[in-house]
Amino acid sequence: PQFRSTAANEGVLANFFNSLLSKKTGSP
Amino acid sequence: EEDEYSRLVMESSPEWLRAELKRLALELGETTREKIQAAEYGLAVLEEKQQLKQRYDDLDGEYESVRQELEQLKEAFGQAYSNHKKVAADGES
Amino acid sequence: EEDEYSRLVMESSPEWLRAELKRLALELGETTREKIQAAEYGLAVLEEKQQLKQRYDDLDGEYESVRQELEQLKEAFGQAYSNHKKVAADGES
Repeated sequence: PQFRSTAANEGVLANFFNSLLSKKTGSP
Repeated sequence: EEDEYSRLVMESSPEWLRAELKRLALELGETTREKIQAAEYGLAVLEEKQQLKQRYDDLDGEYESVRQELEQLKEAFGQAYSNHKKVAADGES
Repeated sequence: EEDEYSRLVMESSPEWLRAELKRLALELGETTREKIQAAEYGLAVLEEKQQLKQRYDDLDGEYESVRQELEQLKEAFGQAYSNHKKVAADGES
């Protein structure tokens, strides 16, 4: 995804990454 | 392909289902680890980029102040030089 | 917990196994998509960081040259000023 990551969507990006980390790990 | 798989799931024996379940569970575990790794890496690069941006802004500020100081000194030098020439001309006359 | 799960897999009916298989397949699909998304974003931020680093290095080069020019002009100014004072002193004497 070509995006110009300004400060604003850097925050969005950080939230996205953090959501992946906090999400319940994929245990069956 | 998906239909093929669904048919397989519907028709297969409990043994096949159990083996398939174990396989998927392993694959899900590995994919989850890779996902977490990618997210941690992304966060780290984001952090580094923000720190670099701060260093860039600091350097830009320093650059601007040195550039202005140079402009002022050039002006002062020009001023002093023309004064000097005027004095020399007056002196001669 | 894993043992509990394995026991469940061993004892459950084919219907349960099929439902569980579908659930895992869905979760695996979502986790795979998230992993790919995180990797793409991570690469994009890495690229932006490298571009910013290039801009930083360019600015650093400009800063160095302006700083040197300022040093040289200060020296020239100092030189001109002491010459001027010497000439004035000679003139007086």
